[in-house]
Amino acid sequence: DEVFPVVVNTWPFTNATKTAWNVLNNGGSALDAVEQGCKQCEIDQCDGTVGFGGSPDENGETTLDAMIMDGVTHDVGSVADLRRIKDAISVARSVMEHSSHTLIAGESATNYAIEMGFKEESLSTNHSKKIWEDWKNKNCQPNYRRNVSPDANKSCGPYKPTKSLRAATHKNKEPRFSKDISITNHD
Amino acid sequence: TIGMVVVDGNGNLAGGTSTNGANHKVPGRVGDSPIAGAGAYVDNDVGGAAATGDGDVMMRFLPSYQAVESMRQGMDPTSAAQDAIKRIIRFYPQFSGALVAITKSGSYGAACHGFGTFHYSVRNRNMQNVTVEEVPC
Repeated sequence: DEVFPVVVNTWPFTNATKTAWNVLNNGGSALDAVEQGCKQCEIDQCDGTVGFGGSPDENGETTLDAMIMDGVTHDVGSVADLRRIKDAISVARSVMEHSSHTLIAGESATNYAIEMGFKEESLSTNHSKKIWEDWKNKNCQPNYRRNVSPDANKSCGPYKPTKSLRAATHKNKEPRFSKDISITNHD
Repeated sequence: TIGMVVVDGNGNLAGGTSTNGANHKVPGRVGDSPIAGAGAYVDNDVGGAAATGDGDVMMRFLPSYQAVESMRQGMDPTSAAQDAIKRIIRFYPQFSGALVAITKSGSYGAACHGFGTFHYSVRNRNMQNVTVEEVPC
């Protein structure tokens, strides 16, 4: 039996679901609901995994990725490694609606967003700075680098590639690190 | 990350994701979220799916696309999500991630691996409020 409209999202981010539902109830489209629902999570900084002030990179900077897809037309808009712009999902929708591209990344995505009227501001917070400082104080652990010198399992960078890697077999390469993926650290 | 799929009152679908990625990532690293077919995927003729977890792995398997294509072949959403996850853990048994899937008529399901229990949010016209569902991994 058909039970739409329906909103479903990963994780118990109920405020985002509620926002999307309200958009539908007010006559908005599925695209409107997805944009506003995800935007709510960006505002709420859901679990620290969405929006500004979370998941700092090795340099302590928070960057954002977002994507929106239209099931009717197969249109897609995405931004990746977006810097200093909070409204990632809305920039993604802008890419879909105001360009013929699918994905814009990095500093150029920031420039695109500014050109389209989005506000440039820092994505760091005292919380994200603390996360980064704690990581640095723990010798940069955990760490996604591998097959590098100095040993990324013990030391901070800068790193250089291990010279003998190309002669290594599949078995003696360092295994892929993913132990730190959890409810509060994920894509 | 949030990954979301919506079927509106006209039966039209949209999907999306938003994330700040993994803690302590190498600068410039991008996960699965902004990749269509990986972070999310929708097709009005079938349904949609959205993924969450270890994006470096998920973007190698396009699990959202896989789940939608499995539903196109007749699988229910839960089975489609489970199948997409199984294809990942065959290569990466330590993988942590989850997938939600929904058909164009509004039936939904989820599957996960490595999280213990995975919780996700749903609202449809038969519910009075947003409901948090859970699935064992």
